[in-house]
Amino acid sequence: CSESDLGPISLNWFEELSAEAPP
Amino acid sequence: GVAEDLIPVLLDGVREESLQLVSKIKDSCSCCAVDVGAVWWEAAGSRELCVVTAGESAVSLWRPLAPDHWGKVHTWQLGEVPVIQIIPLPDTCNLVCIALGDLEIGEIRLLQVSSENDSLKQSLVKTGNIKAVLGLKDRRLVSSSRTAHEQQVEITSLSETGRIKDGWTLMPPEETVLAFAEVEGMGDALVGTTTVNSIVIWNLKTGQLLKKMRVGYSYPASICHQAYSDSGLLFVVLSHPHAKESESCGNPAFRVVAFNPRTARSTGVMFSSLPPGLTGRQVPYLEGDVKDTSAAAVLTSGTIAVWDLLLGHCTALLPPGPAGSWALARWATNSTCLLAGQRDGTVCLYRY
Repeated sequence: CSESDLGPISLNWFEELSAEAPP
Repeated sequence: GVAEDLIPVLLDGVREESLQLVSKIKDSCSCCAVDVGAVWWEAAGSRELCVVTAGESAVSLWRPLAPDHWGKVHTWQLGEVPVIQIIPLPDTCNLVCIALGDLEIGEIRLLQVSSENDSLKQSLVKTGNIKAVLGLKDRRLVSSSRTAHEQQVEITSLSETGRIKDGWTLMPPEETVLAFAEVEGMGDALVGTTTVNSIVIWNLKTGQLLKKMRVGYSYPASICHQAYSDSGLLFVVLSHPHAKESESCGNPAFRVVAFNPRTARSTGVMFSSLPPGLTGRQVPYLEGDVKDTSAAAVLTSGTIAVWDLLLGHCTALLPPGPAGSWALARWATNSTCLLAGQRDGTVCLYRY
């Protein structure tokens, strides 16, 4: 799969989603 | 064209060489076998890999006595509520965890042997209308349960001696969670699959629900077995117990799907289909087990099939023997040993 199929990829997705999600 | 290339090619030689019978356990009790598993057990200073067999009303521990010979060392008698499954607890020793219930799980128990007087002990971990449960690393259990109005997703932390140490809840999604999987190499991440075919991601430590992603409508009722994170993508091994044959990719029993957790977009990476000749409506698989990159499942025909999930190939088939059909297929602590069980209590250990 390529990045264009899946959208921009972040290596730190877990930390970023944890910072954004409601506590 | 690409999908057609993924349909497995089976060679007779591969089937015969991939699984080697190592030993056999035959339980003399005539109870109907409901599950089998492997557990580390330490006694008299030595730690061994033992086999656990579960019937509806009793659970037995078997230890290796000699090559090709197993001895039953403990049998826990359960009450009127039947045993439904053994819940493997990774990285634990001298602890057997089981689920009991009628149609659904009603309680979870721990079975142990007292270090003081060698008596057999049972302790209640949880009761409720439990829809899914999984043993996690570091002696933790995650379960989803339903009350009349809401769903609770709960972590229970156990001590080395099997006492409940701590417990906390994870934020539940609206729909019922049917299965859980730890994310390999990411200690605080947990995924689950739900009744409406979504994947949810939690932060185990904070309890936050981080993301909900659609699996897609092509293969309903997906069950997650394993997940790992690599290069910013979340790879999830899904099975489709009720998959229908499709022209594009055969009859996939297992799929590896890559999700981008940032965008919730996904793409199929690998299909592991039923072997040619076994496809069709009459042979969806009954139940499966995934360890490392290997999957094993019992087909409704009574055959056990084994797949290499990274290759998308069926690598071994165990047809029903003269004694009857296979009913259970479980990996021991890793995917080099397959436990194959029949309803009459016979368990065969195969080296893979």
